[in-house]
Parts: sequence; C-alpha cells; structure tokens
Amino acid sequence: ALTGRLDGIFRKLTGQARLTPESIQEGLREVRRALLEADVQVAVAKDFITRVEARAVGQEVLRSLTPGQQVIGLVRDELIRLLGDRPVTLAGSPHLPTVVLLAGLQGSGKTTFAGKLAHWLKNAGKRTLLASADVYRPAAIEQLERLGAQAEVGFFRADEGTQPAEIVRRAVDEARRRGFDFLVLDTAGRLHIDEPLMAELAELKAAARAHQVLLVVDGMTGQEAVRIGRAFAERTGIDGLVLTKMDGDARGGAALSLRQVTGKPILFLGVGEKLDALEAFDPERVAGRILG
Amino acid sequence: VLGRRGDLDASALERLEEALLEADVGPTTAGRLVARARGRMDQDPALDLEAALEAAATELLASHRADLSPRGAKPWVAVVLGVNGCGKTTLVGKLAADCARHGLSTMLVAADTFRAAAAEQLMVWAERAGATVVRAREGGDPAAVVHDGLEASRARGLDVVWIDTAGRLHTKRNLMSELEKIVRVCGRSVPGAPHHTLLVLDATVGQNSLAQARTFAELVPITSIAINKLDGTARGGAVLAIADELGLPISVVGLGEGIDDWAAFDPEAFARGLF
Ligand SMILES: Nc1nc2c(ncn2[C@@H]2O[C@H](COP(=O)(O)OP(=O)(O)OP(=O)(O)O)[C@@H](O)[C@H]2O)c(=O)[nH]1
Ligand SMILES: Nc1nc2c(ncn2[C@@H]2O[C@H](COP(=O)(O)OP(=O)(O)OP(=O)(O)O)[C@@H](O)[C@H]2O)c(=O)[nH]1
Ligand SMILES: [Mg+2]
Ligand SMILES: [Mg+2]
Repeated sequence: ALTGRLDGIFRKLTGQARLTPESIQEGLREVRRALLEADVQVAVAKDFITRVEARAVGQEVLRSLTPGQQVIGLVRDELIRLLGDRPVTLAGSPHLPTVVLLAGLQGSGKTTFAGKLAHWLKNAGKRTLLASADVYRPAAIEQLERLGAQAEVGFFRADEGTQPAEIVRRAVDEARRRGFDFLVLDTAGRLHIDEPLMAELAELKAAARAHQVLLVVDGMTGQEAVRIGRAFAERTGIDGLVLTKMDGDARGGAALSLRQVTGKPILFLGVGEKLDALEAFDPERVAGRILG
Repeated sequence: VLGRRGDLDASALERLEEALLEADVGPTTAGRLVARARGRMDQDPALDLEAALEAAATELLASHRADLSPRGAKPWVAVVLGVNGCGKTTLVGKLAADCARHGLSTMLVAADTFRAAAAEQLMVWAERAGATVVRAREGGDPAAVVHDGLEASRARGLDVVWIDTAGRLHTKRNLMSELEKIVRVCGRSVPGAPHHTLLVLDATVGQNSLAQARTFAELVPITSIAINKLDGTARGGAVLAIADELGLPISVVGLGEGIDDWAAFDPEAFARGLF
C-alpha cells in the first residue's frame, strides 16, 4: 500500500534528520499517483499535494515514525481537514415543513436516498412526506411510492400529467396542510450540461422554496466529480452532498474533489441498497479509503 | 527512448498526460500509452505526441471491438449485467427496439426482482420496443424468472431474449453467486445460452470500472462491454485499461435516455474524444 511505497522511497534516502525537499518531492509524486488511482481529480490532487508539501518541508523526522509514515500522517490530516473534520447535520428550518430537494446525475441514487432519508428522519422522530417530480423515467414515481411504503412514511402523488413544478408546489401545500416536519422531493436524473433540465431544476428549487438542496453523487464517480459539483453548485446552488454506493470498493476520491469545488459539507454516505443503509459522513474513514 | 527527434516537449507531455488522466484513463495506463506513443514517434519522426497518443489509443481499442449480433441461435439469449444505476434496463430497451425493428420477435425478462418498480420500468420499455415481457413478483427468485422466460420463449418460437438483471456491486459475494446461478439456468433452459453476456459500465465511473470488469469477468465469461452515458462530459477512459489488461472487447455505447440513443462502438471516435 501507499505506506509501504513511501517507506521504500525514504529508505533510499535514510540518515536524514529532516525531510529534505528532494525526498519529499519523490514521496509526494507517489502520493499524487495514489490520489489519481483513487479518482481524485487531477487539478484537485495537484493543489492538495502543493499544500502538503508546504507543510512537510522543514519538518523534523520524528524518531517514532518513519519518514514515510510521517508524510502519510500529514497527508491523512490534510485529507480529513478538507473532507470536513466537523460533523454537519441536516439543518431543519424553523418553519415547517423543512423542504429537502434532491438533485444529481442519472442513476446516482437519488430515489433510493429519498427513501433512506425518510427512514432516517422517522427514526429521529420526524414525520416525513415524500414526493417525486420525475415525470420522465419510466416507473420513477412508482419506485419512490414503493420505497415510501416500505419506510412507512407519507407519499404525495399528484395527478397523472402534472408538470414537475406544479407537483412540487402541490407537495409543499400538502406537507404544510398535513403538518409534516420534512418534505423530501425527488427529481429526475439530469446531465449538468443539459440546459433545459438545469433550468428546470432552478425552477423546482424556487417552486419548492427548498431549504436544503442536496447533490447526490455516485461514490464511484471519477474525474467528472469536479465538473458535476461545479455545475450544480454554481447553477443551482446546493447546501450539501451525499455520496452513494460507498459499500463497494471504489476509493471515493470524488469526495475530495466535490468538497474542494463546492465547499459544501458531505452529509451522508449511502452504504447499501436497503432503506437503512445510510450513514452520517465520517471523514476519517473516507480519508483512509482514499489513501488505500 | 525519446527518438531521433530529440527531447520531448516537456510541457506538451504534461498537458497530454493530464488530458488522459482527466479522461479517467488512470496513471498506469496513461504511462503505458505514452510509452507506446513514443515508440511510434521513434518509427515515424513526423508524428507529434498528440497524434501518436491518439493512434496508440485507437489501435488498442480497434483490436478490442466486438459486434452485438443476435443471430445463430433461436432463441438468441443475452444477459445484461453491471453495477447499480449504470443504465442496464434502459440499454435493454434500446437494443430490444433495434431487434424488433429488424423483424426479430423479442422478449424481455425482468430478472431484477429486488429493486422497487424494476419490473414496471422494464415493462414500459418492452411496450416502447415492441417486445413481450416476463416478470415475477417482487422478491421472487431471479433464476426462476429466467427459467420461466426462456421456457416461454422456446415454446413461442421467439428469436431473441434479453435478460435484464439487477444492479449489483461486484464486491457482494451473495449477489455474484446469484448472477452465476442465472447464467447456469440459462444454459440449462437453452443449450448454449447465454449467447452474449453484456457487461454495462457507466462512463462517469473512474478507476473502479477496471475492478468491476475484472471481478465480473472472473465469475462469468463476458462477451462484450457496453459503455453508457457517453452523452455527458465523461470520456470513459477506464475502458483502455480494461482492453489492455483484461482483453475484453467493447460492442456498444449509450448516448442518452431515448430509445434510439445508442451506437456501435467506434474506436477512432472514442480515442479522439479522450483529448
Ligand atoms: N449498493 C448500493 N446501491 C445503491 C445505493 N444507493 C442506490 N443504490 C442503487 O443504485 C441504483 C440506482 O438508484 P436510484 O435511486 O434509482 O438512482 P436515481 O438517482 O434515482 O436514478 P435516476 O432517477 O434514473 O437518475 C439502484 O439499483 C439502487 O438500489 C447504495 O448506497 N449502495
Ligand atoms: N444521459 C444518459 N442517461 C442514461 C443512459 N443510459 C441510462 N441512462 C439513465 O440512467 C438512469 C439509470 O438507468 P437504468 O436503466 O435504470 O439503470 P440500471 O443499470 O438498470 O439501474 P439498476 O437496475 O437500478 O441497477 C436512468 O435515469 C436512465 O434514463 C445514457 O446513455 N445516457
Ligand atoms: Mg430516480
Ligand atoms: Mg435496472
């Protein structure tokens, strides 16, 4: 693993009382490679390495650690700091219902997360209403309705043929009328380069007067994470991130890329297909995973 | 190694290497591609690095291209597999429509009995494609639906059967065993089936695509690969490593959410798209 590779590099340059710029350079090349293999975006990795380098130069080699372990320690600390070393919870609004709008690319796990979030909130004693504005994908509304039934939470179904913005407005009215604590709105998957659909998303956010817009991203996402994050952050405005399918063996470098480019907190990790497969974001575990 | 032309332009090399990395080619494969490009430049001094890289990528992909041709068996049976959300069900709908358009009587088997409304989703596609569909109750045994579907397709003398399976992470042993069982049941119902095993990959996925391909291929013989969602900005560069290290060929690419949004894999266009 990375520790072994770094130790190998530093072993060639032993006998130093400090980490020299040259040894650090070579070590950091190895770290950069590990980050790229972990799907951290190229520019994000470059930026990250520059920062670690600044912290590494001039450091004394600690007697208790090998230089390789020391560099890894610096890298790990910096990763955790960037990923979000402070736990952030989903903010509730002072006025009911708190409206949470989900957005993201096709197949990222939004509908499943909507069900999981409703289940999570129910366990926290909150009454949740689910609604879907996805009128495009075959059986999308059925899918959310079934998940809502499994989670035993409310589900609002608009009449056939209702347009997405109107579905959202009626769902908000319904949630308010029936005194729900939370309304979770599922939307259709969309490409960040699809002009009409990105415009629709802005319209849905306004119609919902959403308190929280969460970008749901597949944890296996590669270099695209930066483009996706930037597009939704700049065009839609997001409040938080969710990384799904983290129960696989993808290293999850997209987490770092997304944090860097959006500046928003990662709130949840999807860790399975079942409704209870949801965890609060743990930066230490994700940092360890990115390092491999 | 640097060729008779002398020293390689360092900034050009860095820029092109980064382009490859940003296309999800991955550091190891990018390094190999650069080495091969340099070899080409040694042999042809007129080539610049970019042209040499594109040629190297094209050559690799061109030698890993396969056709998806539903003929030579009746019914011709294809199993579509891959991780969650990569676009399998939608692709089955598209390919079924193409079969039906060519006058082949087509059946879809909804072997995803786990996910909410999976069968309902496939049923819409069957209707759009002009295909029949076989499904089971949610929570039923996928292998049983496959068996029933294949028996029915033989009884009715149908030409083509597309089996849509549930998304599954390659790291889940029980789901991988389920997949093995599905493939076994195919062979028992129809000798020689599945005639095509199509692994579907999502172009927005990074290096994990290689792990996916490797693990699925260890379990089940993969006939070809489909790369979906190439209508986005993702370049799908991970398939270079898959071709290089696993030797798996690519047959089709997905280009959107509509019934005609797909195409046969074009190695040259794909290689060009990496840059
Ligand atoms: N293993 C695993 N699978 C997940 C997770 N989250 C979602 N999935 C699966 O991923 C697939 C896609 O999930 P959906 O919820 O339909 O994704 P979506 O974003 O709503 O898709 P579109 O509406 O088409 O954009 C389904 O098979 C889900 O069961 C997760 O955390 N782990
Ligand atoms: N932009 C784009 N979207 C696609 C493409 N192929 C599929 N999709 C979309 O991706 C989402 C997931 O597609 P599905 O066909 O449900 O994927 P799946 O692999 O069957 O998902 P699971 O069965 O849940 O594992 C849907 O919103 C599709 O419309 C493609 O080529 N381009
Ligand atoms: Mg959905
Ligand atoms: Mg499916």
